[in-house]
Amino acid sequence: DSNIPIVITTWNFENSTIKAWDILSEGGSSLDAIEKGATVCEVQQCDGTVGFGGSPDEDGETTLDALIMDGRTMNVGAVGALRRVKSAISVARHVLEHTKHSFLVGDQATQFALQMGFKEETLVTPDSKKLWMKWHNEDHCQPNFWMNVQPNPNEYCGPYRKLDTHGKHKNFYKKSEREQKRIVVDEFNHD
Amino acid sequence: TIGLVAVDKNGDVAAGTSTNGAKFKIPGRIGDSPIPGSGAYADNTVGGAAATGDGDVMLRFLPSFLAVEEMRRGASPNKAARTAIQRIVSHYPSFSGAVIALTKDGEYGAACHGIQTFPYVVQDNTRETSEVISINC
Repeated sequence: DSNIPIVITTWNFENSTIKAWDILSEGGSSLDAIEKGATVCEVQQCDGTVGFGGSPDEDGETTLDALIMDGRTMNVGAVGALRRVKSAISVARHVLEHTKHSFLVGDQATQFALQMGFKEETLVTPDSKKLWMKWHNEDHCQPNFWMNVQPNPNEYCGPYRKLDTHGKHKNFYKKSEREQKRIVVDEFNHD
Repeated sequence: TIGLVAVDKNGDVAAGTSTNGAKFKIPGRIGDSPIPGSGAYADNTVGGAAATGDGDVMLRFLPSFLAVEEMRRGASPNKAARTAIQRIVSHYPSFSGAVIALTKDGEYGAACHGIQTFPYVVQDNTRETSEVISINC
């Protein structure tokens, strides 16, 4: 027995699920349900893990990644490190529908979005700026994702230069990458 | 990240993700979310899946693709998601993340590791409202 239409979503983002379901229950397509459902999270900044004003990078900038895949055609549209455009999933949908490519990244993805009529605006908010300021100034850039560089990334901010892991510093980091403690993933910090 | 998988009334499957990534990432870094087969995957002949968690690790194992392929081999969504998670855990025991999976017929499931509980949301014709399902990892 078939139980369709249906939508499932990760985490506790009910408003996105409700939007996707509204589209499906009215006879809309699964692609529309995915795009519009994800858009709700981008607008509502779900737990700070989706959309503008969350998860600043080391420079304090928020960039966005999104993917949409059509299981009927196996076509894909995706954007990575999208800068200064809020509607990442919709830009990904435009990659799917208006290009023969699958994946655009960075500033060039932004230029594509602008050609498609999207608005360019900052993704930094007072909250994300405050978060970054605390990490940089009070927490001394901890945690971060660097290894085998100096100054010691476990204590200091960058800029970093590479450590000679075969020379006099070869025992500086004894743990392999696999053994090293990974960044804590929880409901407020995840891909 | 939000990951979504849907099947519409025509039986067409789609999946997707949207995220702002990890906090304090090195500029230019992307995780698993926008990678087809990693963040999400969909195939009308089987179903779809989506993943969330530590993207630097997850993208090395294409967990969404693996979950869909396991369902193609006859696994239930729960089992398929568990297999995808276990593949990562066998290499990275301290990894944290989760996978949700949905068949083209509307059967669903999830698995997780490294976090206490993982919630996901389901809405279909059997429910009047959306339901949050929490699984222990």
